[in-house]
Amino acid sequence: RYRRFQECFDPVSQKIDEIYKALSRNQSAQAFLGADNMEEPYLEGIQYNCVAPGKRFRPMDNLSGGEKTVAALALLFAMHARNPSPFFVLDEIDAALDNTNIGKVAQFICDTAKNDVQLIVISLKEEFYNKADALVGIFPEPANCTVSGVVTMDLTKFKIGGGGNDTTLL
Amino acid sequence: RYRRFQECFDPVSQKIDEIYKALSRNQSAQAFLGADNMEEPYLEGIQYNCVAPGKRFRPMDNLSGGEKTVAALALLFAMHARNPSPFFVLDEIDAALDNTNIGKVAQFICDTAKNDVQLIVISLKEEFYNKADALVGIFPEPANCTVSGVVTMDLTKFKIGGGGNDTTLL
Amino acid sequence: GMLHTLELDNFKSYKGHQVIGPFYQFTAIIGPNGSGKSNLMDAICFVLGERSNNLRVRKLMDLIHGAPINKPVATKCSVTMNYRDDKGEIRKYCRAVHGSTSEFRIDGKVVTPQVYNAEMEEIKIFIKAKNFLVYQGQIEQIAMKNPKERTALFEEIS
Amino acid sequence: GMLHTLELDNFKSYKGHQVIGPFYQFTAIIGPNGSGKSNLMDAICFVLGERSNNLRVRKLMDLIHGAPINKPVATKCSVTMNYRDDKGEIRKYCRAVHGSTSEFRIDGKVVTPQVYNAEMEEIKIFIKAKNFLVYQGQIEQIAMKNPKERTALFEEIS
Ligand SMILES: Nc1ncnc2c1ncn2[C@@H]1O[C@H](COP(=O)(O)OP(=O)(O)OP(=O)(O)O)[C@@H](O)[C@H]1O
Ligand SMILES: Nc1ncnc2c1ncn2[C@@H]1O[C@H](COP(=O)(O)OP(=O)(O)OP(=O)(O)O)[C@@H](O)[C@H]1O
Ligand SMILES: [Mg+2]
Ligand SMILES: [Mg+2]
Repeated sequence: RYRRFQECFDPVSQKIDEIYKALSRNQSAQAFLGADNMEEPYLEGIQYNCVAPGKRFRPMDNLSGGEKTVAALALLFAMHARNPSPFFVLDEIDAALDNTNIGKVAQFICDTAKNDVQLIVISLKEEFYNKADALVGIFPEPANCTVSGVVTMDLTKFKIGGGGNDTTLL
Repeated sequence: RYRRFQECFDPVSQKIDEIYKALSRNQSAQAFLGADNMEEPYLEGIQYNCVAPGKRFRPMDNLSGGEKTVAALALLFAMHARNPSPFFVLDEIDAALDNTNIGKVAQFICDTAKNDVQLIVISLKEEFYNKADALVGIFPEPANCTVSGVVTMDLTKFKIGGGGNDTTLL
Repeated sequence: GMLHTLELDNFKSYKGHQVIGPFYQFTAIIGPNGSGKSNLMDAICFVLGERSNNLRVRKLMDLIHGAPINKPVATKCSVTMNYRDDKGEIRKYCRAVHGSTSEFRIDGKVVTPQVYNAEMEEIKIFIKAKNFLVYQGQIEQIAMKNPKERTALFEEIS
Repeated sequence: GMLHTLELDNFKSYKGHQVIGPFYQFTAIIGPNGSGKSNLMDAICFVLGERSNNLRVRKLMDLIHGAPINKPVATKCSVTMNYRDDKGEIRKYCRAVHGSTSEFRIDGKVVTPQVYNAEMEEIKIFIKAKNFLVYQGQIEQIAMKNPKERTALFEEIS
């Protein structure tokens, strides 16, 4: 049981710092995972701590809304290193992010999608979804009860020379 | 006790429909409040139901994220009719709203602020805060521990002829 | 592998038979408030085997189009995931609801929930761990789990 | 009446003495993630009499600047609300924390928490009902309260 747990825990705790640095696009950012009980980690808790760029080490409950979002994404993508599901589905994860962080997270998602993980995100913000390869547009059709219509749009045709910013969508 | 409760409840339940229509900018939107026990309302629950424009009557837990935000704001501003606090403080209430709803809610807040209630909102979205009379900008100052710097900017000078859209802020 | 297309039959706000996709490496779902974006995520979680309380309904019957206004248009609803595996072949995973029971099919053949779940784990989908799904409004809580909850998360994927 | 200016002394991320404002009829607080916007809302709720668990801290001492990194810069912190009443006069409501006790002052005079709270209710601020404050991430829950909770909310303001 110890061996199975360590096989899971080690790759994630090694990767989490690298992923948090990539999400924050800042080498001074740090993230660590530590087991309370080194001999039998599955019996006790696992601590998670992030040091946001430009800040000091402090308890996680001190983070602001946007800082928590970035910390959570780092943990999720680090766990993926150990348990590689074929795709991610993320529903409005950008709600608490300011424009700088939206750019960083969208770029990270874009880079991750290129490396063999499929990403499906729901977003209301153009700065986020204009980096996608394709859009699935949902619109309400006139009816008694809510009816959703669907339209799909391939963006790769518009992205001459990489980057997503020259596509003025919809 | 019944009298005191009714004095509170009646003005709110009369106002809620009007406020919900104003927030949705749509006369077909409806909102109602109803006490489970008409004789002694304080003993049981109060039902709250909203019918979003273009939809039918359905349970509140069926609403989407953005629809819940608008329903919650209607309730808050209706309660204000009964208990008029001097100001509101709202922290990123626009997180789940799409661009159309941001416009509607920001306009409603703007109109409400003109009628003797002071509004203080925290927002990350320019479409929301460009309608304000003044901005309080918070920025991180370089330091060991997070230190907040503050700068204030009066927008009323820029708003020749109403409307906030011609101000390209920060 | 990757998710190629989805087929929805009277699932939540999707009336009748709708094919959605194809999904690319990075796909964004966009649309106004209340249009049905999160319902599409519910469709994906439903076909992977998610329980009804995480699909924002009290019972599976409420997933049928029209149920919230007491006018369900049918007695069943279903979602099919057309999944392209690593060899490039399409496999069809389908889950349907008749009344209050679920039916699972792989490439058209009915299978037990256990077999279906085992096949899901074959393609590295652990619906209990959910470390690849983030529901609306839940992202911040993932960072704030308490240490014991975090251990449980690791146990799920080990 | 209305909130005119705020004076913060070593409150959360606000170091030293900072005067913030004046606040207009419609004021927006803006700034990047983690800069201190919600801390400013905490300062407003603190001076109105809010308890520590709604200020995102375990104990009042943690409100002092530097507490999260175990280097509090002072033994006390305080917030003063300069409130302009309906007649246009400025009233100073001040709450300070020394160690783990709160001290309340109105126009410079120390008062008991009960008198302070009564004065707040005079200007229609019912901190228990909180129907004029929405904390970050809480807006959707306001619509989803269960019927009994809603009744309790009405009882607070009646
Ligand atoms: N079984 C059903 N039949 C028909 N309509 C349904 C059904 N279940 C839910 N709905 C409707 O779907 C709508 C909600 O859709 P959804 O939550 O997907 O919106 P959304 O696009 O995610 O919006 P937001 O951007 O606000 O999060 C509601 O209006 C609800 O009434
Ligand atoms: N007592 C304190 N002394 C110094 N810094 C503090 C103190 N308490 C909290 N902080 C810091 O304040 C920051 C959080 O600020 P706040 O929550 O106000 O951010 P925000 O501007 O609301 O961000 P967001 O847009 O992400 O919600 C954290 O980085 C935290 O470490
Ligand atoms: Mg949604
Ligand atoms: Mg905040």
